[in-house]
Amino acid sequence: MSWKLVIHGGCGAMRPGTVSKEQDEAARAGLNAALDAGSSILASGGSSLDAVEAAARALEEDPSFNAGRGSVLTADGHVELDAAIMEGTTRRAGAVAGLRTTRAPIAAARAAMELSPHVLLTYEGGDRFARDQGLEQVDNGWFVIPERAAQLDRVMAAGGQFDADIKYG
Amino acid sequence: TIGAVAVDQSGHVAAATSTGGLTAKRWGRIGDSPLIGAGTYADDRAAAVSATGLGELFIRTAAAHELCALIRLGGLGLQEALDAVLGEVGSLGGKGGLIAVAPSGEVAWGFTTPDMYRGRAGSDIERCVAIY
Repeated sequence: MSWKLVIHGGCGAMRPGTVSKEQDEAARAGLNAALDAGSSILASGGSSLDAVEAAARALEEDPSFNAGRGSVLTADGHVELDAAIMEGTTRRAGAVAGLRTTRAPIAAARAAMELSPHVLLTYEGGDRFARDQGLEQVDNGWFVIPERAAQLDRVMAAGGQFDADIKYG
Repeated sequence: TIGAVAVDQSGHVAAATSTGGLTAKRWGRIGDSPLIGAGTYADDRAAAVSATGLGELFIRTAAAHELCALIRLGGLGLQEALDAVLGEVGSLGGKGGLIAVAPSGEVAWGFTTPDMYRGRAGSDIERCVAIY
C-alpha cells in the first residue's frame, strides 16, 4: 500500500510582492523539513497519526508559520495557541485552545486524546494538563518574533479591527 | 495556521492542525483549528482534512466534517468535495484553504486566497512545495 502526506502552512498573508525572497526561501525550506519529518515515518511503515504529529511539530517550531514559535499576537500582545489532532480508524480526537506556555501544542492535543477522557482542553487548565504529562513549558515570550510584534503594531495603529481579511495569517 | 494530513501504508488516515489564531484577536476568540469537525477531521470511511483561513466561516460550515460527509453520504470524489466546501465557505463570505487525503491514497488541496503555503509527498507521487 502506498502512503501520502499533505501539509499546509497557512494562507492569505503571502500576496505576491509582500514576501521577501528570504522569507519565501525560509518558508519553502520549512515545508520541506515538515515533509521530511512525516515522510520518514510513513516510508518506514509508521502510522499516519505519528506522521501528522511530526510534520506539525516541525512547522510549529519554524518561525515562518503562524503556529507555535512565530505565532501572531493577540490584541494585548501575547500568544495563544490552538491545535487539534484526529485519527480516522476509531475517530479518536484531541484538541487544545488558548495555551500560553506549552511549547508543542500538537503534542498537547495528542496527549488530550490519549491521556485524558476528553477531547478539548483549554487555557490554564490545558497548560497545566500538558505540564503534568511532562510536555515542555516555556515563557510566552519564547513564541514571539519581531515580525509578529510589528504586525500587531500595524493592526492596532489601524484601529485593531478583526483581521477578517486574514492579511496576517 | 499549519496542518498535515496523511494516509499510511495500512490505509489509515489522520489529521493535525495548529495555529496562533488571528492577529489582534480579543475576548478569548477561538477559530476553527481546534474544533473537531470544523478545521480538523479524520475518518477512514472518507478522508482526513485540515483547514486554514477565516476560522469563523469554517466553523459555521463545519467544513472538515462536511467534506467527509459529502464523500461518505454524498458519493462525491475527494477533490470535488473539497471544492464544494470551499465554495460554501465562499458563499458565506469566507476564504481560505483545505488539504485532504483519502484512505485510497488520493490527495487534494484548494484555496480561495491568492496563496497557500503547501506541500505534498508520497511513495508514488512527485514531491511538491508551493505558495501561489
